[in-house]
Amino acid sequence: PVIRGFSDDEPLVIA
Amino acid sequence: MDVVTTSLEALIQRATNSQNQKPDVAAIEAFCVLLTKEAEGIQIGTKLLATHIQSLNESEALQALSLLDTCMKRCGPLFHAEVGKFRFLNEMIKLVSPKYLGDRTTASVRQKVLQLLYGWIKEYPRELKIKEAYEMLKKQGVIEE
Repeated sequence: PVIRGFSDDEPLVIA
Repeated sequence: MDVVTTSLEALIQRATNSQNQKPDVAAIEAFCVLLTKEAEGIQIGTKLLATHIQSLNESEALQALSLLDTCMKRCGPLFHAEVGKFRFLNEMIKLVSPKYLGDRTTASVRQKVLQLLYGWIKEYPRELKIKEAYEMLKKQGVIEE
């Protein structure tokens, strides 16, 4: 399971 | 729409209004205070900032970028941590990347975005994702050193 909560973030977009 | 969102929305509209002849210091101040005082204020505030920095109106975008930097200076580590997430940094990257919005963003907005990122790497070294984003922009040739 994805551990949601404090460090929830998205992947870095590549320019 | 809760009162915090509507208040923050009204304040950022004032603070970044393209008709502003000079910074609306009262609105800027109130935005920073409300953002740190209210629960969820930081999440709501960063979402609003992400939208306004992408305004097609250059004056609005530049004032939103200045407001963002003012908030970095005034709103403390919880705000730094929210801006230091890729979720937010990606919105700044899109402004300078030709793959996204780079081609319809003016040079002064693109330059301001890169200046902010560069300055934040030094100011907020604990936010490692800011440095990672900046290195990616260099690697992709968006930034020439």
